[in-house]
Amino acid sequence: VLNAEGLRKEYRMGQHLVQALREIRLTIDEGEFVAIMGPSGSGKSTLLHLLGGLDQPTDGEITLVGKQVSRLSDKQATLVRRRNIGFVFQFFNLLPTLSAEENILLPLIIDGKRPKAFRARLDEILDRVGLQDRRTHRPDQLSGGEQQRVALARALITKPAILLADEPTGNLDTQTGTAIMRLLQDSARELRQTIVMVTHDPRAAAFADRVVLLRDGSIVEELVFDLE
Amino acid sequence: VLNAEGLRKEYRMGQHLVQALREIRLTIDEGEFVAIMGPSGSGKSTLLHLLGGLDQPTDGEITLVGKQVSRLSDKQATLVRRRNIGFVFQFFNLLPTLSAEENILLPLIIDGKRPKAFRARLDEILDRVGLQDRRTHRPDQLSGGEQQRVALARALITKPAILLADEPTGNLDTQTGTAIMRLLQDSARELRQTIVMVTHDPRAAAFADRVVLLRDGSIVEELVFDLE
Ligand SMILES: Nc1ncnc2c1ncn2[C@@H]1O[C@H](COP(=O)(O)OP(=O)(O)OP(=O)(O)O)[C@@H](O)[C@H]1O
Ligand SMILES: Nc1ncnc2c1ncn2[C@@H]1O[C@H](COP(=O)(O)OP(=O)(O)OP(=O)(O)O)[C@@H](O)[C@H]1O
Ligand SMILES: [Mg+2]
Ligand SMILES: [Mg+2]
Repeated sequence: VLNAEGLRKEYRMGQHLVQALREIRLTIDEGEFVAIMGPSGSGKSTLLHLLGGLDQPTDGEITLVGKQVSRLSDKQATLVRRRNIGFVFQFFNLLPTLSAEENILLPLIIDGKRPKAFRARLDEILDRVGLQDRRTHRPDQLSGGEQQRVALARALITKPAILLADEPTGNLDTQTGTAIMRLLQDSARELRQTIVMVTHDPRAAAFADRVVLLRDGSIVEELVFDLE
Repeated sequence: VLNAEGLRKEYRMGQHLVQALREIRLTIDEGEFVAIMGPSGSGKSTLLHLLGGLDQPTDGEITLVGKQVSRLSDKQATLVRRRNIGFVFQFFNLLPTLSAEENILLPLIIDGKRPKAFRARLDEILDRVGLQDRRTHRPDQLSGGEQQRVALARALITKPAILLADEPTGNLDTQTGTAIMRLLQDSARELRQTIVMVTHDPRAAAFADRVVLLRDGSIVEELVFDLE
C-alpha cells in the first residue's frame, strides 16, 4: 500500500550538501504496523513526510495506494493524501485559535462533513486519549502531552487507511503512552489500518510488527516480530 | 537556592476551575540535581515555569537565590532570572530567523557580551551536543532532536547557577539522550550548578539525586538516590 524506491532527499546549504536520505527502498503492506527508529537527525521525519506526499524527494519514487505520487498534480496528490492518510506531526501543528475538539474535527470539516454527525465518534476518541475534560481548551491552555494527544485524535478521526505518526508518545509518561499505543493497536486491527510510526521509545516500537532502523539517511537494519 | 511554599496555580475556564498546582512545597539546595516526573497534565511544566519566575502563582511564594519573587518588580525579576537561570522549554522557543549558533549565543548578546570572546565556549558546547556540522542551520532546517539540543546549548552557554529543563531528552534516541545527560551531569559537577529537570524518561531521571513525583497538581512522592 506504500512503496518507496530509490528514494533520496538532499538539501543544499551553500557549498555543502546535506544527504538527509540516501537511496531508500521500503515496502509496506496493507494492515502492517511498522516502527521507524534511529538516531536524532538520521532522516526519520524526512522519510515520513515523503511517504505522506507532504514533501518531494530529490530522486526516486513514492507509490501510495497504487498511485505514483510524482506523476500526480498538486491537487490530485492532496486529494489522495486527504482521503487515505492521517498524519501526526512531531510538533503537532495544531491551530492555535481552535479548541482541542475543533482541532480534532477539522479534517472532517475540510472533507465537507457535518460535525454534528460525528458527535459519538468525537466523544469516543476524546475518551480514548483521555481528554474529555480538556476538550474546550485551546493549544496554549494544554500541556505538551495533551497537545500531542489532540494531534493523534485529529489524525484518527477520519479513520484513514494509513496512519503516519511522528513520535506520537514523545511527550507522554509511560502509562499514558501505553494507553495511546493500545488505541493505535485497536484502531489498526478493527480498521485494517496501516501504521508507520517514528519512535525513539522501544516500548512503543514493541507494538509494531516490524522495526526499520535508520542511520545517517540509510536503512541499516530491519527487525521482524513474528509473535502471533 | 530554590524554594516554593504553599504554591498554587489555577486557571479559570468559564464556569470551571483547573487546579494545575495545589499547595506545593519544595526546597532545592545548591548543587542538587532534582528530576520531576509525573503523568501528562500533572503540572510539571507549570511548576517549572513558576520556579523560573516565568509565570505568577495564584497563591504561595517562590524564593530564588534568597529573593522572594513576588516582591520584585517585573524588571528586577527579569534581571534575577537572566543572571541566574538557564531555561530549556518543552518546545524550545528558538528564534526561527537565527541559525543554531546564533540562537545559542543569544543569551550572551542579551547580556551585553561580545560573541567573539566566547568562540571557544560555543565550539565546545556545539561539540558536546553533537551539532558542529549543523551550526549554520536555522530551526526549520533542523530535526526535532537537533532543535532540542540547540535549546539546551542555549541554556548552558551562560553557565547559569540554576538550570531548569523541561523534558530535555524527549525527542532524542537513547544514545544521544545519554550523551546529553552526561553533559548535564558534568556541567553540574564542574559549576556546582543546581538542576531541576522535568522528564518522562526513567533513564534520564536516574542521573538525578532526587526524584519528585507529581500527580494531578500535588507532590505524591519523593525518591532519594543515596549512591555516592
Ligand atoms: N530544510 C533543511 N535543510 C537542511 N538540512 C535539513 C533540512 N531539514 C532537515 N535537515 C537535516 O536532515 C537530517 C534529517 O532530518 P530529520 O528531521 O528527518 O531527522 P529525524 O531522524 O527525524 O531526527 P529527530 O529524531 O531528531 O527528530 C537532519 O540532520 C537535519 O539537520
Ligand atoms: N492556560 C491554561 N488554561 C487552562 N488550563 C491550563 C493552562 N495551562 C495548562 N493548563 C492545564 O494545567 C495542567 C498542567 O499543565 P502542565 O503543562 O504543567 O502539565 P505537564 O505535567 O507539563 O504535562 P506534560 O507531561 O503533558 O507536558 C494540564 O492539565 C493543562 O491542561
Ligand atoms: Mg524527527
Ligand atoms: Mg509539560
